Amino acid sequence: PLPQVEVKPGEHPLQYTYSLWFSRRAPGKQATTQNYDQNLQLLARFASVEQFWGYYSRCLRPVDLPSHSDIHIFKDGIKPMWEDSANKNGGKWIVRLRKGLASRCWENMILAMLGEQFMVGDEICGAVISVRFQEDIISVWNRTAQDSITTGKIRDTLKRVLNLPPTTVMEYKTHNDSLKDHSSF
Amino acid sequence: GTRIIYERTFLLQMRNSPLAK
Repeated sequence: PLPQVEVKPGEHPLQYTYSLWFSRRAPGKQATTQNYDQNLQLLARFASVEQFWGYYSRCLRPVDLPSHSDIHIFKDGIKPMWEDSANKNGGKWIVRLRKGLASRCWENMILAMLGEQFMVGDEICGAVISVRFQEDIISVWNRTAQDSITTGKIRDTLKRVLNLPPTTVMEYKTHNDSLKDHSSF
Repeated sequence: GTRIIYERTFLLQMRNSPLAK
């Protein structure tokens, strides 16, 4: 286990410590658990609002990233993989965005998660922005796919904080189904 | 237990904090 992240005097602590991960898949290459794991890089960990902005300001925006890149912000100790014990019974809300919306929506998503706006206790595991050729995808992972009250609350909060057009399609997928069909989206 | 909740506007203000580097 990694050492605890220190919150310095004057900083505003977050409810949880988070890890910032980056991954990029070679286009056209079949995604497997093994190469996904190998491509996953831990960039930073943060436990306060100030530490988050310090890293985020130096991070590229989704709009600047090449296709097939993913940024993951997960609670410390949870690896952004379906197989992680926190994720294995979980699932995710998937929001597909047309190009041009991702940077704003992603920032709103992160701020809602760090600020504990979802009000679902420990259910949220993390969030991912996936930059693809024709669209960008935000997904929010939670622990218990079968808990429809929680997943409903997450959907409603997501709709509110992302401020999406009412026509935006949102889809829930269990990680178990993703494992079975070997595809994330 | 108690949760540490922050509003979006507050978090956005903190972006320019001298401690945020």
